[in-house]
Amino acid sequence: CTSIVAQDSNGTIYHGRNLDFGFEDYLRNYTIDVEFEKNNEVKYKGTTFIGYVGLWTGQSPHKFTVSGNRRAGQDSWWKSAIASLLRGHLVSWLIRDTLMEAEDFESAVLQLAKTPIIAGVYYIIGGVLPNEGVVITRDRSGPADIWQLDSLNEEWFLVETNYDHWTSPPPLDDRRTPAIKALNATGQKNINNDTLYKVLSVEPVLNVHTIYTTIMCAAQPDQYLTRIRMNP
Amino acid sequence: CARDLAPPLVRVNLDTDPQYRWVPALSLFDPDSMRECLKVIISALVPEWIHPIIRSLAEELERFIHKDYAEEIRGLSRALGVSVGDAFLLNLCYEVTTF
Repeated sequence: CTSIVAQDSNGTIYHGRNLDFGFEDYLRNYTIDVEFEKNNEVKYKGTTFIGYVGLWTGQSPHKFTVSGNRRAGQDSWWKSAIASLLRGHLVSWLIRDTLMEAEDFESAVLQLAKTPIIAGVYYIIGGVLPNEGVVITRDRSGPADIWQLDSLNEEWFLVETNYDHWTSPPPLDDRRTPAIKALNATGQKNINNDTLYKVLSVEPVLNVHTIYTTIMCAAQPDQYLTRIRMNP
Repeated sequence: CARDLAPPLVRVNLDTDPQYRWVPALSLFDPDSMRECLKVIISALVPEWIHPIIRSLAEELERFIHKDYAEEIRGLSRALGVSVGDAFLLNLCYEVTTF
């Protein structure tokens, strides 16, 4: 997966993600956008696969957006998975809980950082105010690292794939460098929903395992867009 | 890209019984194809020896997972005609890949 949170020159926060997984020939057919309604209003929205009740991509309108990326190799095998299942949240259910419960960006970050979960993950969160963008690197018990947008120091975007941001990605799976190059070529003043989609369409950021791309902006919730990616 | 497609947009009403929330969405898809997809994914990702353990846990889902999600999974299993254990395994599949 690749998730990007970026801020334009006016302080608007954009959030995009590519969901990469195996079984793409199956899962492209079962990808859905879901509006979760309560009291006849859309409480939150997300993208998932039919039959899978959790969310890896979602938006709470006018509050925050969130995506999750797999963090590989942090745990032992099935025994610990089953043991931890008895006391922790599934990663994707915590995203749903947070979309349902969190009142703003800050409380979403807190909930996603602190709630015990059964596996390590990267949570990428975007808000509605300048510099409201973070990548939380999660262990099962809590945050290993929280990495924030810092536009005053020209850090106007964060790119997270499936590796800790303070390490170098493996050369055979470096989607981070091409994404950063594409963002720098686009420039902060030109970043928007369309240009972020183009960044997420650069190979190998877009690759044979990419099932869908979603573009979100919590401040402009009607702009939520998902496209199922045909094999590039 | 002109070839890229928008997915179906479905609505899930959180005010309804969790067991029936996903039924309107499920009706958009062919259950036979979904069962085939579920079988392929589970058999590829989950070791065979795990299945009886998860099926046994699935009988008491509410004891260790959020009640609404447990009920949603029960509703999915009934609508798809698969065991609660298999529906639960499907919902563990993304996490499985992190181990």
